[in-house]
Amino acid sequence: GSGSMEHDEL
Amino acid sequence: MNVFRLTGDMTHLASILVLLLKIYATKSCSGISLKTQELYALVFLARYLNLFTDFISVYNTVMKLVFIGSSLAIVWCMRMHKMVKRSYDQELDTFRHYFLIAGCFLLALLVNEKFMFPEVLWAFSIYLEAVSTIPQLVLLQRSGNVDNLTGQYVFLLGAYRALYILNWIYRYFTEPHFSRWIACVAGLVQTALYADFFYYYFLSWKNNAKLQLPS
Repeated sequence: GSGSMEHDEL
Repeated sequence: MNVFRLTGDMTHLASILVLLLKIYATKSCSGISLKTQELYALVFLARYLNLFTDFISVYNTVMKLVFIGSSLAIVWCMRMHKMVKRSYDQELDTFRHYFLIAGCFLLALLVNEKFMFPEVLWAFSIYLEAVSTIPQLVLLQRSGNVDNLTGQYVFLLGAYRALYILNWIYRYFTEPHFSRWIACVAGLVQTALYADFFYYYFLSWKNNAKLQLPS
């Protein structure tokens, strides 16, 4: 998804 | 990935390894709050639902599995392992953590990035993590003296989120559309809750004395 929405952090 | 986030994740992992070491080496969970461990297991289960749907990286997947697996193993150990559960401070670990769960879920329904099931659960996990250490801090104040491994566990647990705050500041200045205000505000609250523990932990380190929290 878009950078801001995707939760790429733990 | 930046150095603050990587160091934060390693500090978080270290806190879990120290806790596992304490339970395994001493066969005791004295000074550890089962309620905080249960809240953390809930935090990871609610936050890592996308474990099998959104692949981000091998690192991300492996760490999620480690966090979920270790938190469930610790809760199981404290509830079922006959040696360990005998040392559980049941009469001191009495914080009503169900209120924390209910309050965080209500807040997540009201304040989230998008009113969708996964996003509400994600916000719930962020709010719940911010307050999940309260039962543990209350237990430490009640139990007076704190053994070294427990003190190190709580210190590392608090330090990891402080490193995440540096990570969010770094990402804010380096990524154009970066906005993590929910995680950032909750992270500040979470770290602030450790303020007095950090103070007494620093004193015990400076004076080379036993960690004592004023009851």
